[in-house]
Amino acid sequence: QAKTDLKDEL
Amino acid sequence: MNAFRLAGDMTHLLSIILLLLKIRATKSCAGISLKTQELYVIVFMSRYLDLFRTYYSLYNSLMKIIFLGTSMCIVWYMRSHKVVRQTYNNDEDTFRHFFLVLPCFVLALLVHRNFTFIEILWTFSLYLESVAILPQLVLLQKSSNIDNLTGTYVFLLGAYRGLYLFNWVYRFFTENHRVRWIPWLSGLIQTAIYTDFFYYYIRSWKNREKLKLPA
Repeated sequence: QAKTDLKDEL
Repeated sequence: MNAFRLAGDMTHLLSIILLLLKIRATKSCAGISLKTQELYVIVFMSRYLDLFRTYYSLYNSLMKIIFLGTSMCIVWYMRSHKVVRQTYNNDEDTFRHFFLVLPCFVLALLVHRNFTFIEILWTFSLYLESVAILPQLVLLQKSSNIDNLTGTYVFLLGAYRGLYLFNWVYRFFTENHRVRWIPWLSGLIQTAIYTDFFYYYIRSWKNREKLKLPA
């Protein structure tokens, strides 16, 4: 889930 | 990670490093809007709250620390450095940037994906970043003489989010086909605000003439 909501971006 | 996003992050990093070098080398921040720099500190602080909570990768954590550190360093230089702060033109940097912070925060309270502390601040940071450049663009319109480093800084800062748009298209088709209106629209508006600047910047570059924005 975390991966998909773009939170892994800057 | 994809090429678009890496290019976007590197462009963003380059813009900030360029600005920091300009201020350090010339000991001047003429033509730079302190308000835009302050807005960016708020953007990074509200977006990178999860820095110590969620670990994605060394790259991700490192870049967050670099962005936070350099943006605060730039604000410190412009506010407190004995030489640099003399070169800050307060009465030209007139944009009431708190008129941007409040509406973005209220909008984040109204339009978000989940009503949690982290999510609201993350959404707020996206909305605020999309308008954070406005004080700088207003200042550039007043500047009769925009130096190359400042022009290049603004160009790179605008280009990075444009590259992120490609990154989102790529991720949509290669990952899970999830629609993400909030980052997408914020990024689109952010990039659209630069179109005017991009036009004059590219034209001045092609015609080898000084960059001048119409008042």
